Amino acid sequence: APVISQTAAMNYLSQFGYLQPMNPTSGGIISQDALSKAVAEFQAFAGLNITGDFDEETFKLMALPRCGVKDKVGPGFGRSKR
Amino acid sequence: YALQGSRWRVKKLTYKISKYPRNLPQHKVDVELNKAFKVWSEYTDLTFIQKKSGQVHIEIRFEKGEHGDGDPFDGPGGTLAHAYFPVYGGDAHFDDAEQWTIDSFRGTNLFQVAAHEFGHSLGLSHSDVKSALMAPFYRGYEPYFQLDDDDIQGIQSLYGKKSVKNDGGSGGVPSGGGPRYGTTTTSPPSEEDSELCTDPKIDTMFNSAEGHIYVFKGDRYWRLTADGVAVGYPKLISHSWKGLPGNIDAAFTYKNGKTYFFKGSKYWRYVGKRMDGDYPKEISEGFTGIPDNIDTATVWTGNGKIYFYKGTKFWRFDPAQKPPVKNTYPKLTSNWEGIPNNLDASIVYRGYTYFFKGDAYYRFNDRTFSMDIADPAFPRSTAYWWFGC
Repeated sequence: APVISQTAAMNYLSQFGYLQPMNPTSGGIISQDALSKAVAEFQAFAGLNITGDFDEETFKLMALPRCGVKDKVGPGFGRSKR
Repeated sequence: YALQGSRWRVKKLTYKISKYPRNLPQHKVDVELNKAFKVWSEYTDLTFIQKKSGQVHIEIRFEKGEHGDGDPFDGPGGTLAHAYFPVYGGDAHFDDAEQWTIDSFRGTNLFQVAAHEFGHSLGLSHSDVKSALMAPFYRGYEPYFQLDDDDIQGIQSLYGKKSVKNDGGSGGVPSGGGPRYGTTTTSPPSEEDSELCTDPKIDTMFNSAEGHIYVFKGDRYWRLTADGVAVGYPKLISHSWKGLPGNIDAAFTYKNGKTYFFKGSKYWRYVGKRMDGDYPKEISEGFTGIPDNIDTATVWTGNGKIYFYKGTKFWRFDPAQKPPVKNTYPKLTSNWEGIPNNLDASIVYRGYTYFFKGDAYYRFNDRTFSMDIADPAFPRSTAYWWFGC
């Protein structure tokens, strides 16, 4: 059974680099497309079936203990040198 | 595997466990973390030395909740640990709310998690290969842990393969049953800590017309990259800039693409690495109004004029004016808030002017026309931020 909520799952995607951090000025709204894309990216990275939906398998994996470093490390991550 | 984009420039790395976990004896933690580093040194020429005090490359701490880096731990389960890539310092933090264990199916295996985190400390990102150590999810205790091929390829792409060791055979030739490690490295780091790491005080630094940044120190020079010193340096100044002596005082490349070097009472002009005429000449002839034995010089992007610094004073030189130095100069560098006296070097980089003195550097803010002294980050370590130490 899923062990984390959808809100927690969205926070998870944000924390590990799949979703842009919530913007408080826009009320923290994320489009369904963006969310689905983020879920699909996470599923692809984790080797799950790519559905773009929060399915049980996805929730279960998100509940596993893991490293706190982002999975997606791109430009803008961290502070620039010098 | 995935690379973050930074790596250490030295092969000998030091680490320190600044804060031990609450539930394990310190000597056992030492052994497990040493084993975790060995996972990576087994396949590369990296070596890891534990220190008990002083400055180190990788600092290790066991912490609970918020612990000062803005990335708080979340208690048992969830996030177990995090680590910083080389460009951000390489430190590794472990959540002390976890039940860290050794050789046990209970709790969370310290060795495995540490080996994973140290992968980040060395420049590896998360892998999407499930069997890889650098996959982000904790898989439970594995009594017969082995590093995955994916991890081996990743670490060797950063630090090269482990060198062939002479096995003592006759004539120093490895015997038929010798090691099976490859002999080539993809991008080997420096042999040892660069001289610039142990003594970062430099003579001068300048931008070339081709867009490179060069550092001169004594009779040798280095080229800098975005994250440290380029492979293959230092080289001898006299081998590349024929006719140029060592111990240069100052250098800059003007908007005509020519590079000027200053030492004592003389200066030299080069196009690239070719001397541009009959040099040296007297500073008093080519740069009337500028004193001998200057500390540093730089071309300010704001107005294209050349600024010379010596001791507590600076001069502005405009080749288009007669006289090129107005009689209101020299002025005191203390007019620019925060700029130190007796500078070693200066350079324009990405729109900012940087000043170097001793082992530290300062950033000049062109908009406020003062040093960024309000930013507590300055002065910063030149060795760390410029030389990749």
